[in-house]
Amino acid sequence: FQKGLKHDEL
Amino acid sequence: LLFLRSWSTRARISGKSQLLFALVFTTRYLDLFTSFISLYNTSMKLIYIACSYATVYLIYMKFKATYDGNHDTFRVEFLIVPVGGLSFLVNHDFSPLEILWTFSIYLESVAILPQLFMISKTGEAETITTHYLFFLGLYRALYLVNWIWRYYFEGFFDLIAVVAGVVQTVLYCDFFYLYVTKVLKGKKLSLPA
Repeated sequence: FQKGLKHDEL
Repeated sequence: LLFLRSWSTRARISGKSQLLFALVFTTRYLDLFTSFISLYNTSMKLIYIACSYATVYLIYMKFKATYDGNHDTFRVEFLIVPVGGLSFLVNHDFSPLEILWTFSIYLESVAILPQLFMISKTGEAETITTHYLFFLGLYRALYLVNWIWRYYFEGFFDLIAVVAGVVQTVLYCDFFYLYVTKVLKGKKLSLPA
């Protein structure tokens, strides 16, 4: 399971 | 609002739009497993996912008898296939999680089309449905203000989210116009034949 970018918005 | 609406007859809510929203939240919030931002962020993600599936359940299972399937005829594959292709081509990072996030952003911007199509077919919408649509559109429209703010004060800019957010808001504009000119003046939203 590869990590994605950090998205802080909903 | 949708929950309340589902409990009365002839909801005229597009089950297809709600299915798309469930897919949107599922593919976007997979980062629940990989990154933690805040308690608020995590709980809202869980609430969004739970509510979207509960709504789909209500429409297709519990209140199947009152679901207006004959008017909910938008072909969702015409949205999912191009959006899926685009998310592979234009993304921030070619990784599974990131492609799914991009897919959800693109899909959200057009997920309301089955609902708008349904209204254009039936030529009218219940007032509570229009309130729901208005606030759903307002939610992303307010993000536009937030993004301008974040660009100036935090140097934050996410082109994919911004373009999709603009597209999404534009799709609602026609509806916003009807909402302000008709619904807010106490009239029912009905389109000329």
